[in-house]
Order: sequence, then structure tokens, then C-alpha cells
Amino acid sequence: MRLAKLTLFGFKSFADKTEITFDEAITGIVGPNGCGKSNVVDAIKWVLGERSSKSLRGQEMIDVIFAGSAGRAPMNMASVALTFDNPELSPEVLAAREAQMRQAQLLQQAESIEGSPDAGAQVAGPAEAVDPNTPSMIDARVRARRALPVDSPQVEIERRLYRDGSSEYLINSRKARLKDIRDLFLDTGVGADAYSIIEQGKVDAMLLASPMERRTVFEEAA
Amino acid sequence: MRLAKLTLFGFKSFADKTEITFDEAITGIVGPNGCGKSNVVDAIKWVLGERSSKSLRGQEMIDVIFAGSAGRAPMNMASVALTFDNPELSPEVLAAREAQMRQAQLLQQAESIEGSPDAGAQVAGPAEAVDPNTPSMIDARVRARRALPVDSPQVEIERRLYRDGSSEYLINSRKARLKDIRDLFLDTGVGADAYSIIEQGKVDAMLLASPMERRTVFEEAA
Amino acid sequence: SRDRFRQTFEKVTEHFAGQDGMFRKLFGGGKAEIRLMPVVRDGAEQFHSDGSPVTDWLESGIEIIAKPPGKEPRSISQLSGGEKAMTAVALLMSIFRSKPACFCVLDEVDAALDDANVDRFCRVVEQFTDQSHFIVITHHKRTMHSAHQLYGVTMQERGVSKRVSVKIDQVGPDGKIREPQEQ
Amino acid sequence: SRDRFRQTFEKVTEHFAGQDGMFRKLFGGGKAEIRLMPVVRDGAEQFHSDGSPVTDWLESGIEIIAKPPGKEPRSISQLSGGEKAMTAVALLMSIFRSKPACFCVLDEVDAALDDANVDRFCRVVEQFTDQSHFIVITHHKRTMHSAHQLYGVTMQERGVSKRVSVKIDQVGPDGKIREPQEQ
Ligand SMILES: Nc1ncnc2c1ncn2[C@@H]1O[C@H](COP(=O)(O)OP(=O)(O)OP(=O)(O)O)[C@@H](O)[C@H]1O
Ligand SMILES: Nc1ncnc2c1ncn2[C@@H]1O[C@H](COP(=O)(O)OP(=O)(O)OP(=O)(O)O)[C@@H](O)[C@H]1O
Ligand SMILES: [Mg+2]
Ligand SMILES: [Mg+2]
Repeated sequence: MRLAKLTLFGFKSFADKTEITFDEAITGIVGPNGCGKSNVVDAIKWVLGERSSKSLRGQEMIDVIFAGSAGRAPMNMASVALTFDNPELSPEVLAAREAQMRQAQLLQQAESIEGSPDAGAQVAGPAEAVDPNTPSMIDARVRARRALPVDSPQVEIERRLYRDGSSEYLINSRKARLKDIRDLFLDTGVGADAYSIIEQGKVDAMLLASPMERRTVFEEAA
Repeated sequence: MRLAKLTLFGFKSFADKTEITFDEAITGIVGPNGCGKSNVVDAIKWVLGERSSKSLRGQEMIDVIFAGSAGRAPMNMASVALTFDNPELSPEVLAAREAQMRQAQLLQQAESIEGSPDAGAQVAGPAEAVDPNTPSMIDARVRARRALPVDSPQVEIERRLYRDGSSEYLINSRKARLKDIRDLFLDTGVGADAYSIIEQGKVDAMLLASPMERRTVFEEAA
Repeated sequence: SRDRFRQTFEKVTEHFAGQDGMFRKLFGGGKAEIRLMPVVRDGAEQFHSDGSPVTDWLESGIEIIAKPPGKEPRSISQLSGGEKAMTAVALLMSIFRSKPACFCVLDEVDAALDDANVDRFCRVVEQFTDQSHFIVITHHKRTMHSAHQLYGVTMQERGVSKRVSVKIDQVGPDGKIREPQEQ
Repeated sequence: SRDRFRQTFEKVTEHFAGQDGMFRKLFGGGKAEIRLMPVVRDGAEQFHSDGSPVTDWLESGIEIIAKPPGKEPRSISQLSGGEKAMTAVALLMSIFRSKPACFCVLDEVDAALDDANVDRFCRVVEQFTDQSHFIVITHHKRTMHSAHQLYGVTMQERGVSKRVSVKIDQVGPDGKIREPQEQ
């Protein structure tokens, strides 16, 4: 799975529709102070489901909608979309994945035989019949072919907020809930507050955190 | 009054006696990461009476004593001295100062006549006879001739800490207390936590503070 | 007391937010404001007969509003990293103007600034050298150039800091200090 | 569960503190350590028969010790600004190595670094491009050079951000983006 494109429209200082494509492995973003670079980072966090307006440097969530400038009126909607390439996995990667899933299951079964309470609850024993058409089972089958559990070569997630406070999420232009966005990126290391987004001035946040807070980052990467 | 020189010995990474003179109006300090630049700032805060080891980036106060390196043993004492030029004030400055003191006294007397409780307590009314030889009265007389209330063209303050935890302050090589150091710099804007020392990474601390915390900075400058 | 605080507040506000104030100097325009925020106790706020709130000089907090040129007025939290640093420097210099201390230490306050803002910052510091000494720690070449005297701190012996005097052309592109004879 | 955490912990520790780990790469030497700190409940710590503390994998916090080359081991709080940033990047890259995400955003993580460390930082990021995309916001020319593609964000119309494609030589010394035709 690869990050392909970010589209901002009416989000913070990006009044006009702006596309940023990521064709290369390292993309630099430059420009003078106050021009809107960190607003791009806020946009990525926001579309991935960020719920705290304070962590987007605002007082309330509607502060992300373009609030006007010397020459323009405020806008009524903010929209951010993130597009990923989601090709079919190659046979080798598929095989490696299946082996990993099998090993994880064996490990969990071994733990549940030992009788430790926290492992047993997590694995449905082989005897239980599982309905093959529940969303999570389709998810698992599709997950088996592509990195993201959507059966399409490109996946676009979008978030919109209107000035009246109403908002919506979309996956490939179909309405979705925040939970669907979160499920989509489960276990990929991608997320609004994941270790993979380092905000301005927060590079040493992980070092300054308490030992237990650091532990949650390790757990996320487990 | 002018800052003339800083001397470090056994303080943090400054194992050898190091002197930094400030002959020019703007002195730049440069060097690679981790070489000891911010330790110079810690030294200035420390000699001015900083009491929190945490704000000197340590766990306990003896962390400021040179703790050893690949090639050197730890030391047993840290010493920092700060030297100020303290010339006699010119007649014009003296006259302006006296006028200012007189105005401040009149203002306070006016407040105490109005009967507002907080002003009355601050001014000894003209009728009360004051003993001319108490330290604070000598202080006032000396203050009238030089910026710092020490009758000498140079004033050096020094702070020492020994590994057994004992410590001392000195003013022109004579033992003093922390209170004496604080009194020395009363109303000059100089102090361990004054607005005139901006630590690394804390440039926007004043902006991020609460409105009431900002107020204390304004009060300091009053 | 009340009157001294009021005088200082008015002086700092003028130095910070005035037409020729520090904010406009550092941003090359725009507008700033410092407001007293009455601390509202459990009762209602008191008002004058004309409706304006009674300012309790001894109890109010201080609020800062910053409006970079061409932008809507923002609360401090919505400014960018560099805009915050410049606003903070403007406020510091305004306090300095109203009550100068004999020295000021600035430890890498220019870290978040782009080159244009580093330039404006250096020019403002220069204007205060009549009253105070500045000790400026920096990695920016432009700021090094603005210093009248430059000291290098090195750790040629690992773990032990030494002070050396340097000329600006001795500071290599990688921040390391070359020996004078290596010129 | 317990085993997954243990595996990840061991992997990250190896990537961070190992002989060829990220810490030594970024500092050009030195030594680092990640330790589990058992959370001591009100009772006593439990011990194995040989005296070593029982590590409760599910309850312990994580402690980091960093020892830049030639210096005594320090707790994190005593490191310098630049040393902290480099240690944090080393830790982040170690986590990344054990579980790569498809992209990583770094907003001015190089602000406190001197040029020698910016160089080492860029070289390390380059080594991760086989697994992930990096979006790097910076004011350092050296970091701009390490990007394979560069976008400028400008506010030619005040208050409104626009994206322009730039070549590195269009970025002026003051960080402003010159138009291609102005070359
Ligand atoms: N809703 C909004 N509408 C319009 N402008 C906004 C909105 N929210 C924030 N801004 C503007 O965006 C600017 C901040 O942009 P940003 O933080 O991205 O700058 P930056 O390029 O990261 O700068 P620096 O290099 O200083 O970190 C502020 O000046 C702010 O006025
Ligand atoms: N008591 C001590 N004894 C010996 N060395 C010490 C002591 N306390 C701190 N140090 C060392 O001082 C170094 C930090 O120095 P300092 O913070 O001044 O660096 P700096 O020059 O400001 O770097 P940067 O440019 O990264 O901010 C640390 O590496 C630390 O090991
Ligand atoms: Mg920014
Ligand atoms: Mg420093």
C-alpha cells in the first residue's frame, strides 16, 4: 500500500482546491513562516479521524474551515481527501502473510490451552462455525488479497465538515463512519495519533513522556 | 551597570576553569550539538540563585557538578562567578533617579492618604524617624551612587556547591546568603527566572502561559 | 501597586502593539493587541455607568491577539511555529523597552524562523544594544554575523567543554569550529 | 498480548541500541539502552530465585538511557536540545524498522540540529525509503537537497495557501520561493 495523493479544499488556509501528489519516496515541503506547511500535517491527522480540536491548534472543530482573509470571505465547508494505492499483493507477500496469520493463531491457541485468561477470549476455537458473509469475514478474505480491506486498486478516504457543525466521512465516495476509517487502517501503523506523524516542536515528545506512555507506543507497534 | 564576565569551574561539562568576557554589546555563542552552549545559560541561572534542579535539566542539585567523562574523573565542586561593572552614576542619571524616587514616594503617600489599604503599609510616613545606619538605609545611600548597592566599581557574585551537598554564595569574595544576592538585583530585571533569560525551546513560553501567569511577568517589569 | 502596574501595562502595550511597535516591526505590518481580561469572580462583572466593564487592575489576566499582515486576527494557538516565536520576541522586546535589564540571554530563539524572519530578528536586537548586552546562542549563520563578538564552545576532549574565540569565517558549514591556522 | 509485546520490545531494542542500531548510526558511536521498569505496586517487587527482578511484561513502563560518544550515561533530561532530537529520531526509526507504516510525516524535526547532525539524519531517512514514503517539512537546505521531490507552499495572495512545484535552486536564501522564470 502506498500513499498517493492528498487533496485539501477549504481546510484552514487552503481556500482553493489543492492537490499534493506523492510520487517519490521523500517529498519535501518548504516555504516561509506562516505559509501553511503545518496545516498540511493537520489535514492528514484530521482526515484520519482526529477528534481533538486542540491538537489541531484550534479552539473548536469549525476552526479548521477557511475563516477568510484580507481578500476573501470565510467558506462554509472544509474537505480533505487522502488517496492510497492498494494493489493486489504479490504471491510471495501473500504466502508470508498467511504464514504470519497462522503462526499468530497457533500462538493464541497455545496461550488459551495454558488457560491464561487474556488469551482465550481472543480466538474463536476451530469448532465454532463462522458465517463466511459477515463484514469481518469478507474483510479477512479481502485483506488476504490487498493491504487495505477494500477490493479496489485505489482507496480514497475523505472527511468533510460544514459550518453548521455537521460532518461526514467517505470511503471511495461512499458514506462511512469514523469506526470504518479506523478499522480500515487497523494494524498498519497509520492513524491520526500514530507514531508515524511527528508534529512541529514535538520531536522529543516520546522521550519526555512517562515510561507508561512510552509503553503505549510500543504496544501500537506490536 | 554592565555584565563583564562569567567564570565556570567544574560546572556541568566545564571541567576546566573557563572565562567568558562580554566586551561587546552582542556576544554570539556557537558550536555543535551537545558541546555545552546551554550549560552556559544554566550557569547564569544557577549563580543568580536558581533553586530547582529540574529547571537546570538535572534530577538533583549535585548533577551540576562535573560528573566525569571518558578521560576524566568526576569533580567535587562546581563554581560559577558573574562579574558586573558597577561605575558611579553620572550626575544626570543621579538627578533623574532621585526625581523618580521622590515621585514614587509622593505617589505612595497620596495613596495612603486616600486610605487604600495596600498603599499605606508600604511607606513609612515622614514623621517616623529612620535609623540612618541600618543595612537598608546604607543600601539606599549607596544605591544613590551606583547601580548595584555595593560600593565598588566591580561586583562579583559567586556560587559554589560541594559534592557533600554543602553550598555557599559570595559577593566580592565575602560570604553572603541567597537573600543578599536577590536584594542586590532587586528591581534591575536581572534574576534566575527573570524575563531576560530565554531558555532553549522556551521562546513561546510567555505566549503559551495562562493570562494570570503573563501578568506576573508584567508585574516583574513594573 | 495598582498605579505602577497600570503604567507598565500601558507602556508595554504601546511598545508592542503601537503603530511603530515591535509586532509591526517584526512582521513588517499587521496588528496586535494586549487586553486585560477581568477575572470574573462568582458574582457578575462590574460595569461603569456607560456599560464598559470595570477593569480591576490588580486582578486581571493578560490576553494577546496577533494579526499577521493580510490575515484574520488569530488567537495565539492558531499561529504557526515561526509566527509564535516572532510574536514572543516582540513581546519580550516590548517589556525590555519599558524596563531594560543590563543583559539578556537568548538560547536558540531563532530555531523555528525562516531566513527572512531571522534577518528581521537580528535587526531588532541590534536596536536594543544601547541599553543592554545580548548573549545569543544560535546555529543560524545570519545570526552569527550579527554578533559583534563570537565564542565557540567545543568538546575536542570528549565530554569536556572548552571555550575558543572564533571569527565568523572559522565556523564551518557543519557548525564545527576550524582552528585559525586551518584557514 | 504478552508475547507480541515482548517480541516487539526485543526487536525495537535491537534496532535502537544494538551495535549497528539507530542510536550509534545517528551519533556516530556511543551506547544506548531501553529498559523495562517494573511498575512497583504497593507490595514489594517480585524476584526470581537468582535475585533478578521478575519482569511483568504487561505492566512495565519503558526507560531510555542514552550515552553519546565519550560521555557518561545520562538520563534523557540532561541531554542537549540536539541530542534529544537525535535520540528521538533514533527511537522513531527503530519502531519503524520493526513495524513500518506506509508513510511518515516529519514536521521540522531538524530544527535543533547542527549541520553535521542534519546530514546524519538525512542519510538515515534515505535508508528507510524502501518501505515507506516520507513527507519532510524543513527550513534546512541540506534536508531540502535530500528530498526527491520538492513542493513549495506560498501565500502570494495573503492569507491563502497555494502549492507550487519547485526545484531546489528556486528556494532563495530567505526561504522564499522564486518563480521559475526569475531564474
Ligand atoms: N481556518 C483557517 N482559515 C484561514 N487561515 C487559517 C485557518 N487556520 C489557520 N490559519 C492560518 O494558517 C497559518 C499557520 O500556518 P502553518 O502553521 O501551517 O504555518 P507553517 O508554514 O507551518 O509555518 P512555520 O514555518 O512558522 O511553522 C496561520 O497564520 C493561520 O492564520
Ligand atoms: N554534570 C555534568 N557533567 C558532565 N557533563 C554534563 C553534566 N551535565 C550535563 N552534561 C553534558 O552536557 C551536555 C549538554 O550540553 P548543552 O545542553 O549545553 O549542549 P548545547 O551546546 O546546548 O547543544 P544543542 O545545540 O544541542 O542545544 C550533555 O551532553 C551532557 O552530557
Ligand atoms: Mg509549521
Ligand atoms: Mg542547547
